[in-house]
Parts: sequence; structure tokens; C-alpha cells
Amino acid sequence: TIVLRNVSKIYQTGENRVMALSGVDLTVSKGEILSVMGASGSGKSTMLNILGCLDAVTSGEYVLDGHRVSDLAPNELADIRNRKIGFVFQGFNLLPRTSALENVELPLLYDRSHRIKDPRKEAAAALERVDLGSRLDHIPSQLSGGQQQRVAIARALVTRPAIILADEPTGNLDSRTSLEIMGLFQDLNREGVTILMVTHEPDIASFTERIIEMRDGMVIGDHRVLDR
Amino acid sequence: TIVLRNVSKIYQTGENRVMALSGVDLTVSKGEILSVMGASGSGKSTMLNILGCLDAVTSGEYVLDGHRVSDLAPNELADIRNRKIGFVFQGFNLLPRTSALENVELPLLYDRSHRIKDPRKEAAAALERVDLGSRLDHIPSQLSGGQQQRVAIARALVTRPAIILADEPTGNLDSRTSLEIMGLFQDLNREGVTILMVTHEPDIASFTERIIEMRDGMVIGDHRVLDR
Ligand SMILES: Nc1ncnc2c1ncn2[C@@H]1O[C@H](COP(=O)(O)OP(=O)(O)OP(=O)(O)O)[C@@H](O)[C@H]1O
Ligand SMILES: Nc1ncnc2c1ncn2[C@@H]1O[C@H](COP(=O)(O)OP(=O)(O)OP(=O)(O)O)[C@@H](O)[C@H]1O
Ligand SMILES: [Mg+2]
Ligand SMILES: [Mg+2]
Repeated sequence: TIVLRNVSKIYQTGENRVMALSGVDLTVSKGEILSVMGASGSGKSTMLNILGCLDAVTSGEYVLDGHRVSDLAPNELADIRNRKIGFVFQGFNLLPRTSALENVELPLLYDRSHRIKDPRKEAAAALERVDLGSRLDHIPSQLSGGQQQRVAIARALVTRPAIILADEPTGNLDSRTSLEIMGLFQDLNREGVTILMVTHEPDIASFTERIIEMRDGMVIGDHRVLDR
Repeated sequence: TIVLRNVSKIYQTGENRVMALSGVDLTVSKGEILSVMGASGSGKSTMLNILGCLDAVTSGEYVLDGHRVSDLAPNELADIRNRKIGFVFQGFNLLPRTSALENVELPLLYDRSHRIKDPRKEAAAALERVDLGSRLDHIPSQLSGGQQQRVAIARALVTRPAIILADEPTGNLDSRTSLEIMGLFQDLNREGVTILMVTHEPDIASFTERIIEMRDGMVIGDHRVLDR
């Protein structure tokens, strides 16, 4: 379970002060699949980064599975990131001089529990799942934009996380490939994985069960998707 | 006028051989506004990179305004890139430690003709045009994904190019911001700028007059958009 209570995030840049999140309250139960939508700059990525323990709140609190995240030690936070949360970044964040296979394998190499016994095999299987089984040895500059995005998706899946946070995972994908990715996310959700996805495409959001709307750093809407 | 005649592009990577383009023929007249659509990996970015003189054909020819591009010297190619063509990259390609303003100003600083007298003022005006006038001093990591994309668009406009090549320019933008960008492209087109845009969103493509469809490195469709 994910709980954000009155979370604000302020970025101070020289004299500029940007309130990226303002008084956000959000509860997400285990096994939900939901979308976050809103205008450019409305705080979607900021919120996802906080949920993924990649950034910290300025004020308010974030409780993940009963633990206040701000009370956790850095190594506990790193463990949570590695084991519980798979993240698909808006900008992909692939290592540029590293093959697709090694990019996907990387989170497993950081997993101190070593619960995945054969990281390379798992990484190859994750790339197969996103239809890139024939491109394992290509580095990002040798892949199209959409292919890079799918490598990023494979990397988010490979640790078998409990929660997937996906920031515009279909932004660079054609309709058919987008539908395949949504099918994959739905399959994972049926297996119990909680999925939060940022998208600006209503068609894509309609694959989820609940839509959170944001504007100017605030949650302004939260409703169930009624016909899917 | 843009003419591609029987253009192929092969990437050779170790033992892998990828035919990114295969026998592409395309003619684009001055003042057209068109979209390029197709599945992930179908060759759209490869074709746009060739048209933008950022990559070379493997075979076939590219004739731009009567000049065979392969006959041009490197400094002539660089001049064409700088003065005639504005490019919006799929991955934005902003300099990460450089402000929005300086990123947009950069192509003007490379323009040896110095036809723009006040580069900084023009760069600020271009950022205003994409509604980022209040963020001139922010570096890319201080901007949202969609804001970075708009900085990339402003950089493509600032040299007042004759041709704009935009690779998924709305992939990270919400619907309303996307419409504003399309309105901007239509305004530019009315002023005579030729616009080629890659998109996978049919709604966005409907703002253009002609749609090129690609599959597996080939042009498989080329039709006019009839009701706009
Ligand atoms: N530098 C490269 N080296 C090897 N292969 C490449 C290179 N650049 C592109 N490719 C391959 O060429 C094919 C076409 O790539 P391209 O980037 O043109 O596709 P695209 O249509 O833009 O796809 P997307 O919609 O995913 O952005 C893909 O299979 C891609 O992996
Ligand atoms: N590191 C930072 N420093 C300063 N401002 C920032 C930083 N990160 C984000 N911002 C600002 O905070 C606001 C929210 O950013 P965020 O990335 O969450 O928006 P978003 O909803 O994801 O937008 P998009 O749809 O364009 O990706 C924006 O105005 C952005 O410029
Ligand atoms: Mg974002
Ligand atoms: Mg592409």
C-alpha cells in the first residue's frame, strides 16, 4: 500500500521557486492499476519520482507498506528501490555504452538478496517479452526510440517488482506496440503487481482502472474507469 | 524541394546487418506539411536523419534544392543544416548543463552568415513562442519532459529554417500542449516553411496535408489527408 499525505515538493533554483507538488493526498492499494494524467509541468514525474524513492518530499509524508519512507536508512531505501519497485523513466535513462542485455541485467546485479539466480537469462527473457530478443547486443544508439523505450520497460520488469511506476511508457511507441505493452502490464497486474502509469493518451489510460488527474502540482481528479 | 531516389540505409554492427531503409522514393515540394507514420523500428528516424543531412545514404541519392547532397563538401553540408533545416530530435539532444536559453541560442552561434543580429533576443522570443518564457535560465534537469521537448522545438525554430524536420515532437506533450505546437507548425507552414513530422498519433497527423506510411524500411503508403 502506498499513501501520500499532504505532500509538497518545492524546487529552489537560484531565485526561482517552483512548487512542483502542492498538498497531494493519494492512496493506492496493492494490486491496483491506475493512470496519472495532466498537463506538461503539472507534477506527474515529480510524484512518480517520490513514489519510487528517487526523490524526497519537501513536506508531508510518504508511507510505503506501513513504513514512513523518510525514516528509512539509505541502504534500506536502496533495497526497496531494487526489490519492490520497477521504474520506467520518461527519458529511458539507459547506459549509453552498454548493450540492451546488460542494461536490463543491471538492477539484478545491484540486488543484494540475489533472489534471481541467473540474471543474464532473466534479462534475455525480459527483452523477449518486449519483442527485442533479436537485439540483445545492440547499444542504445543502435536502437530506435521505441526500441530503447522497450529496453527501459524490460529493465523495470526484470526484478519482478511488486510495484511498477511507468512514466509515459508508450510515448515513443506506435499504436500496435503500445497495445502490446498495455497487454503486458495488464498481465502483470493480474499476477498482483501494482501499476502506476503516467500517460497523456486517454486510449492508453482506458486500460487502467482508475485515473488520477493533476494540475499545477495538485490532484484535481480521481475517478474509476467505468467501461474498459 | 526534397527528392529521395531509391535510398537504402544499412547499419552493420559486428555480424548484425540491419536494413533500416530499403528502396525509398520520396518527393516533398516546398511549402508542404506532412507526417510520417509507422511501427517502431520501421525507419522513420533514419529517414529524417538522412533528410536532415545528419546521416548518409548507403545507396541511392538525396537531392535537396537541386543539389545532390553526397556531392557537397562538409562545410557546405554544415551550412545547409544550420540555415535551411531546423531539427527536433526524438530524444531532444539538449546540452544537459546548459540553460534553456543557451540551448536555443546555440544554432545561431554556429551560423556563419550571421543573418540573425541578436541571437539572445531571438532565442528568448522562440522560447516565448512555446510558452517557456519564464524558464529561460533552467537547465534540462530542472524542466519536465514536455518542457524539455518544447525547448527542443524552440531550438528548431530559432534559425528561421526553410524546412523543419520534427521527430515525434509531441510524444511527451499533453493534448492541449500538443495542439498548441501543431498550431505553431501550421502558422509556420502558412509562412512557407516545409514541415515533415514523425508521429504515431493519428490525431496529430490529421493536422498535416499528407501522410507517408512506413514499414520495415519501406514507404508503403502516401496519401493526402482529405478532411482537416
Ligand atoms: N546506428 C544504428 N545501428 C544499428 N541499427 C540501427 C541504428 N539506428 C537505427 N537502427 C535500426 O534501424 C531500424 C530503424 O530505426 P529507426 O530509428 O529509423 O526506427 P523508427 O521508425 O524511428 O522507430 P521508433 O518509432 O521506435 O522511433 C531499427 O531496427 C533500428 O534498431
Ligand atoms: N529539478 C528541478 N528543478 C526545478 N524545477 C523542476 C525540477 N524538476 C521539475 N521541475 C519543475 O516542476 C514542475 C513539475 O515537473 P514534472 O516533471 O513533475 O512535470 P510533468 O507533469 O511530469 O510534466 P511533463 O508532462 O512535461 O513530463 C515543472 O514546472 C518543472 O519544470
Ligand atoms: Mg513528466
Ligand atoms: Mg524513431
